Amino acid sequence: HVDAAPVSTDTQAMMYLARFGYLDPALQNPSSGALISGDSVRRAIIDFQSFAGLNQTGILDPETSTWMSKPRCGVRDRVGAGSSARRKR
Amino acid sequence: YALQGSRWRVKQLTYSITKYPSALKTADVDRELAKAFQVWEDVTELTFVHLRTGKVHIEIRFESGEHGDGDAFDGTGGTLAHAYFPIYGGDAHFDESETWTINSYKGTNLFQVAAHEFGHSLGLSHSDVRSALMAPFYRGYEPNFKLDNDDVVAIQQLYGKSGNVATTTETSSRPLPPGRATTPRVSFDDGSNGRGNAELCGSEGKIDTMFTGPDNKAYVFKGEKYWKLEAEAVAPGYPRSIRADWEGLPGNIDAAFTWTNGRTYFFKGSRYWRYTNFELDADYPKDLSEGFAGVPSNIDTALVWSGNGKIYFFKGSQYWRFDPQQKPPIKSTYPKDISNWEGLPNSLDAAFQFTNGYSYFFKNGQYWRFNDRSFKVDEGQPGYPRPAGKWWFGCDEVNFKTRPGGSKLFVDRPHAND
Repeated sequence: HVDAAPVSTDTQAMMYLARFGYLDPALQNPSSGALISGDSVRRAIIDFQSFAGLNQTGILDPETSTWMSKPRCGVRDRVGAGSSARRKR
Repeated sequence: YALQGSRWRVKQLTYSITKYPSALKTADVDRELAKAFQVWEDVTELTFVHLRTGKVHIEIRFESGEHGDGDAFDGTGGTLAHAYFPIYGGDAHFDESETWTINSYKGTNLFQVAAHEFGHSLGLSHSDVRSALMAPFYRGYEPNFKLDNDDVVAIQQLYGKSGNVATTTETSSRPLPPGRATTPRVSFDDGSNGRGNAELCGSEGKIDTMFTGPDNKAYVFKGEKYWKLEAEAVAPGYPRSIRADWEGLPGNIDAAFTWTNGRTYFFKGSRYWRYTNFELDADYPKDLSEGFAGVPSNIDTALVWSGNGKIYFFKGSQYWRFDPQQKPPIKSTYPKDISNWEGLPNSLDAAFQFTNGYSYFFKNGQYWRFNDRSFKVDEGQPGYPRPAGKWWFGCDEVNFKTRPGGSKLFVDRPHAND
């Protein structure tokens, strides 16, 4: 498989976490200038690691990056309500 | 497992594939997606019906990049597909840029991804059980795919258990009729090849009617008996007695079809019978004039045509179109000549829409597949008509059969349904 968007950098990881519901979706747009605490990112990574069955380190380690780069379904892992829910246009 | 929070209120769901992938054959896509729906059908009370046109519950499309829903695909790899939960419409989109494959370790397995996406279409969110189908990550081709118990429990929370399957998908076919498993049935041993299909084979294989039931299985009725069809032959234990299994229904049926409401209608003479989930509805049979005004008595066959989802009745050299949403349901311009259906013979025995979305017509042991786009009998290799026994009923045809006209028709070894 070709990884269309391999996740190796912190920014890519944050965008991944935002896209699939682990972080505020506003972060999906880097130009938004939103600030987020390191603790929030750590919690989001732990949340993802838990979901993927990985060691829950809170660190973007190689195994976590590998799993973030895997081919996958485009539906969010964490499905919110209200404004963060998927909407059909 | 995780439930999103919405589900369908009906047990029979329709779907259509409005945009096919460019690299696979349409029939292959139809088959793989039907298999993907079957995964969920096997463990719930749900049934899925493939329609070619008209309004459906779940629309399926293969798209590239931005495709109108604000959730663009990203080329090969990455995101493979996405689907909407029931409350958002249930539609499923697949990334056309992926190398979709069938039964291959190369590329991305269409069946597995489709089964996952349809889980979303039915109301399942992603599971954190890595072995579950509803886990978000693609695991590669699994030749012996089995639904995980996590998935089974999840879907049964939403739609209940299948009548005969508890918590596994290892059983691929269900006894029939569902819900009547304890009812004594009469089965027949025809003493031929042990498959119970002898009466359906050869040029003597004339049948009364054929239809797709509410369980999405094909059924054949002939005389006092009926057969359920599996992938390549009749199901074990068939034929069975019509009178024993179908309360109130006589033998020698003229025609039958299952309507989009999941109800099955049988026609004989000037009367019709209606069944819901294989149970006769109250106050039936009724006279044709009570529900099918304008339809003649003693019809040859009827079908819900895959081309437009409307009901067609055939008799002799004529046909009638019946649209329940119109008043009157049959326009004054009917009947019309069957010759409008290019390539079909008059005086048909049976016709029905199969689960692959095609309409098939039967007469004197032969069958024709109709091409809804060109509006004529399909071309194929071999061409139509084909021997129904070999292609539908698993008959061990001899290598040469004599046509009524005396010419020889070569018949290959039977191997698969059309």
